[in-house]
Amino acid sequence: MFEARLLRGSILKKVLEAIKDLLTQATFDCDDSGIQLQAMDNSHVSLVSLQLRADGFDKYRCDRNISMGMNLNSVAKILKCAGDKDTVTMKAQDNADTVTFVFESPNQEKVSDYEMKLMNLDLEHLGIPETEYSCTIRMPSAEFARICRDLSQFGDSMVIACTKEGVKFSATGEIGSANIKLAQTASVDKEEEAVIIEMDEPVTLTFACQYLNYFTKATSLSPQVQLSMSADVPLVVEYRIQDIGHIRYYLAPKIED
Amino acid sequence: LHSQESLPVFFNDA
Repeated sequence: MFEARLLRGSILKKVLEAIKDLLTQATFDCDDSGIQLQAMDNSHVSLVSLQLRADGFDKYRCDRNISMGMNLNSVAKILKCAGDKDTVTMKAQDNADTVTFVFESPNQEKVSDYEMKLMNLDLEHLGIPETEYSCTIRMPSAEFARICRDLSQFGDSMVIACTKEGVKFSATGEIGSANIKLAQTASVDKEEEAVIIEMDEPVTLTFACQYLNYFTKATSLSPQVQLSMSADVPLVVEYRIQDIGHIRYYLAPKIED
Repeated sequence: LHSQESLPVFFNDA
C-alpha cells in the first residue's frame, strides 16, 4: 500500500505546472524515504529531478517500493480539479495499475477522487555525479523568471557570466543586444530578496532560452532560485520546496562550434 | 555560433 497525504495540496499542483511543459511522461519512484522523479525532456537537452521527502507529507506510507509511470498531461488535468486549499492524497495498492488522487476541501464538505491508469515506462535514468560548482548564484526566483522572459525576446540563447563582481545575463539577436547585470546584495535585510554569489572561478556559459523559460514555471514553488555553474558542464537550476524537498533542472550548455 | 550539447554527454546511464 502506498499513501501520501499533503495538507498543502497546492504544492503538487505547482509541481505539475513546473514539469508538464518539459516532460510528457515520467515515473514517480516511491519508497520509504519519499517520492523521486527523474526524467529528461524529449530532446535530451534538459533533465528534471524532483524530490519530495516522506517527512514533508502529513501522512506517508509506502510498504513496498513502487514505480508509477504517469502521463503528466493527465496528472495535470486531474490536479487542476483540486482547489488551492484542498488536501491532496495519492494512493495505490501494491502492484496496482492505477493511482487514485483524493481531494478534500478544508471543511471536508467536498471530497473528490480521481483514478488514473498507470503506464509502464522504460525511461533512461542518468547518474548525476556529485559536483563542486565554480559559481553558485542565489537570487529571487521572480527576478530570474523576468530576466529569462525579457532576454528571450532578443535571441534563442542566453549567456550567463558570473564573476566576483556579480552576474551578467546577455542575449544577442537581429534586433540588437541586451545585458542585465545583477550585483551581489550589499546588505541582506530579507534573504528572499537578496542576490548572493559564491565564486571560486569565474564562469561564462551559453544556454537555450526556451529551456530556461520552462524551468521558471517552478517560480511559484519558491521565492528563491539557485543557479550552479562550472565550465563546460550542465547548469543546475534549483527551487527548494519548503519543508518537503526540491525540484532541480539540469541544462546542457551550448558549445562554440 | 553555438551548438546545443545533449545531456547524456555529461551524465552516465545509471
